[in-house]
Amino acid sequence: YFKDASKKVKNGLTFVKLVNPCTGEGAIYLFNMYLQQLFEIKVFKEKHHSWFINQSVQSGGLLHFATPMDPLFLLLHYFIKADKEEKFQPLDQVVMDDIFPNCILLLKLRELEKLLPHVTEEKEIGNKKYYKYSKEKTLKWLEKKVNQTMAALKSNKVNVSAHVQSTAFFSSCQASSDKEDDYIRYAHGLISDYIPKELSDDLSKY
Amino acid sequence: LLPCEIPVNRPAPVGCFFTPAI
Amino acid sequence: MDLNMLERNNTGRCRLNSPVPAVCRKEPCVLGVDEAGRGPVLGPMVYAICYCPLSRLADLEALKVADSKTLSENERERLFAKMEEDRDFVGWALDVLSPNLISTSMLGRVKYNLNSLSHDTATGLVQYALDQGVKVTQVFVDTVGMPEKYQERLQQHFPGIEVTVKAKADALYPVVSAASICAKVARDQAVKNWQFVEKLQDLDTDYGSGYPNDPKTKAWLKKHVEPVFGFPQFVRFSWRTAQSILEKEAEDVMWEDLPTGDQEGLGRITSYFNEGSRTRPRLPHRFFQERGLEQT
Repeated sequence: YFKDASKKVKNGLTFVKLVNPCTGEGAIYLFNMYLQQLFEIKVFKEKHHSWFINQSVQSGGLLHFATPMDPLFLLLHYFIKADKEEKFQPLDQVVMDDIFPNCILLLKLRELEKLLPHVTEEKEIGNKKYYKYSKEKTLKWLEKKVNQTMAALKSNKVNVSAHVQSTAFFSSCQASSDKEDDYIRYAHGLISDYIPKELSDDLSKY
Repeated sequence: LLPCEIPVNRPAPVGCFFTPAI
Repeated sequence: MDLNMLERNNTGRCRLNSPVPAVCRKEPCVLGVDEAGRGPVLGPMVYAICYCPLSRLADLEALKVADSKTLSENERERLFAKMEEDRDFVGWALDVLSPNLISTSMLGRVKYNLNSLSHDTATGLVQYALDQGVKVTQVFVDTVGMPEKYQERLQQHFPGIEVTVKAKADALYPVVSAASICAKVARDQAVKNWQFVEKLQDLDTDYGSGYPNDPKTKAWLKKHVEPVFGFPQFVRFSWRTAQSILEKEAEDVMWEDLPTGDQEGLGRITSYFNEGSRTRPRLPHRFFQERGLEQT
């Protein structure tokens, strides 16, 4: 899937350093130019692991996971940052970052026009669009994310119960023991790994 | 994925000695 | 002796036994316990019991099952065949402990040493005979470890039976010598027909007696050591002989529970007090922590 993507478009796949929308620090993402898709990279990094790979042993047990990610989480980071200026701005003045210059790749995403209205008010002046962060729209959009995440947690039988239980010993009937608000709390926590702290607090109130 | 670390990268007769099982 | 159950899976343990002679369920019987292959670094260790009615002890003796150590491999096999013929009054049972079972017991996180494994195996075989309805009244055991402790443990386990644990029991009691023959025949056959689970190319089976001081065995071990996998499972990894070759020829392996110097991540205790200096990084959500997943 990735391999043929990189064949079709010059440097079809690039690992880029972009902002982590939760912490504001840098993180590695994978950008698939061909499919115009953003992937977050998480690494499985427990100590004292090695691999058998075919007829060889490889030291170091790192395993990188590329997971499709909604780029709006990253765009949201820039809109919230730009919101201080309290005015509508063109996109290319919002999404810029001298620490992570590759953020302009986000502007190449085809679906952008469809995505932005989830989190911004927009104005069109002389067929140019100007955007401004909208908190209530964003909270409504995040609520959808939380509901989708809850559905996925249930269908994937993720153990969300409040008491600490190692996932290695999940009980077969744990779904019954997990109450609805355990799911909401868990889903909110998971989404909060992708949004700034104060938005997470607003979302929790919302 | 092994539960231990062998701090080298080298060929190993995995097919002869390692029979994965659940 | 039909060992094909062992040949199908020689990585655990397997129990073999003769039919129980009817007379052994009626008359008081004497039972002997002995083992073969305790010392070798290769192959299984075999525990055996042999039992017959007290009234037929002379017939067993007449089989010339003298001290099994003085018999050659062929003589043992011939004697075993004769015991099989006399199955109307002689019964036997074996427990074949594979080298893999021995190694994993001795090297497990919770150590299960060879003496305990031996004692438990012997006890299990005597219990097996009782469960089969054999009227055991006397048990004679060749000693492993401290005879007194062993005797005491066995006596406690089998209060209604007169237990005698003695060194060189196989030279003193014909029924122990008979057990020793069963054990040795089984071990010799298992070693001779060992099915290597590892599909090795240049495998030679000229490994000598399997005893650590046998030059052929030592040469065979040196030749078949594999730097990542160690040895075929025919080898007892827990034997000093094997371990010293691994230390020299094989790669290092680190396990998480090895006491390593760098307990990184544990700040000095004072650092937990002045919270300010230690920017507590926001931990990823439980979902990721439980799966060992981190941001890159």
